[in-house]
Amino acid sequence: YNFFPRKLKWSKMNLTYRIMNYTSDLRRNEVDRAFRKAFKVWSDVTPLNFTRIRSGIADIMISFGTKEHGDFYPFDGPSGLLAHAFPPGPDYGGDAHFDDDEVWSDDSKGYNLFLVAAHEFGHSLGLEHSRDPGALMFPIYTYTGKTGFVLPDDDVQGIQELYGKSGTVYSIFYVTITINSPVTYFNYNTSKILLFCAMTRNLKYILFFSTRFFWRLHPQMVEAELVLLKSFWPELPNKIDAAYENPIKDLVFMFKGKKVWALNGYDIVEDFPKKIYEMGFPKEMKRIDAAVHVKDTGKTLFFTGNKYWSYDEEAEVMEAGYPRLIEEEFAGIGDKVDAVYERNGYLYFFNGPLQFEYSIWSQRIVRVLHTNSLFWC
Amino acid sequence: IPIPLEDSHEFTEKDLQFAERYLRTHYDLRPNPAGIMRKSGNTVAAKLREMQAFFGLEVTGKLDEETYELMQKPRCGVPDVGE
Repeated sequence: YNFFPRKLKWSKMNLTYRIMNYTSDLRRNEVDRAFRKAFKVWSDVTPLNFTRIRSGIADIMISFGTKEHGDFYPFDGPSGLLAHAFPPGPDYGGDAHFDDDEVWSDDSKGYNLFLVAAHEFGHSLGLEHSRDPGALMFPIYTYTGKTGFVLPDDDVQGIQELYGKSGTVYSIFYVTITINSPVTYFNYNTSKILLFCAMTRNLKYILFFSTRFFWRLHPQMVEAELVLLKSFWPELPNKIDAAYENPIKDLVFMFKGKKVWALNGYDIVEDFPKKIYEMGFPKEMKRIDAAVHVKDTGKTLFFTGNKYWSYDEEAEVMEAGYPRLIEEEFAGIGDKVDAVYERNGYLYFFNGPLQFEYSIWSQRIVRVLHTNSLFWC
Repeated sequence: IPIPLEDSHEFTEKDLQFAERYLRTHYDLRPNPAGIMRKSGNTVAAKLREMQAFFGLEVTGKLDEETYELMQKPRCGVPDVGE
């Protein structure tokens, strides 16, 4: 990794960005999401925070232009130069420009806007081009595939040398299983387990709930640590039915009966709990069995009884054409779901003593495990 | 600007202009007003060497097929080196 001369960097952690115009290649919300994800690549590994503003001068002004577009560094038509950005500083400092003679996409066609933006924002933050061909800051465009993007280590070291590592901010990703048996004699094999994965920036915990307690398990730990639920969230009821995290909004949603709570870290968001029918469920629905957010699609799947729903987090609406039968879409996992979580493009469905590893990409079950294999039992 | 060439490949005038523009944009090659000796650091050969070193190519200071091929790849407009 390399820095600009004089190691230019921002002297503050809270930065603003503004999207000045849009390419006609993508829908507006696709462009918004691509840039938001691109900033999150860097905020995930540093104390940096990025806030979008919609008027005035932001630290990082983002625009699409062609040929000479006002900064005397002209683009060159299709291909060749794709985008550029200026190192931290006043005026043009930090700004990122994208060549609108390119075809921008959110997949492998044309040039992936998220990938190019993540690279340009590296410049906006003070990273120059890296000589490491595997680095995000390597100057040549390479499409890295559809499944979850991971910032290469070369870039992590570079940006953390400029801004330090991130603090212990929790982001949480959930699995949902509910315990029916009393806590005192927790039996992995038969009881249902409520799990969620808490992820600090550099530590990854798995937390799982029982009626009044939850267990905290770090991947390198053998023994789970037992914590009283109300010591974290005093307002929450015991015996939660389901929970999931919305990484886009950095919110955690927890369900019990007909109510849903939204958590931001340790705080419960104002106006919650709400009724689940406000999300689009029928009024007569009594509870939700399990929920999982699928990062790549931006949709959250809710399972109740033998049916499941799909909720569009971006548009905040329930998708048309639901509910559908679980067995029709996820053949082989049974007709109910105790719990489900997503990791690296796989959904892990828990149903009684079994856990089904379902590939989102190939849309089929690729492995069947024991429910308690999560505890290395 | 005369560009040192590896004689294994025929480059057109247009190719050479592209290569010169590439080195100006990304390696700070500055134009040399006619008749004024250039500091060695700013010769085309030096810039080619810089680019070849940056990308891990064989460092010859001459435009060869592999170097030219790499110049063709879509990329970011920020210079690789220089102010």
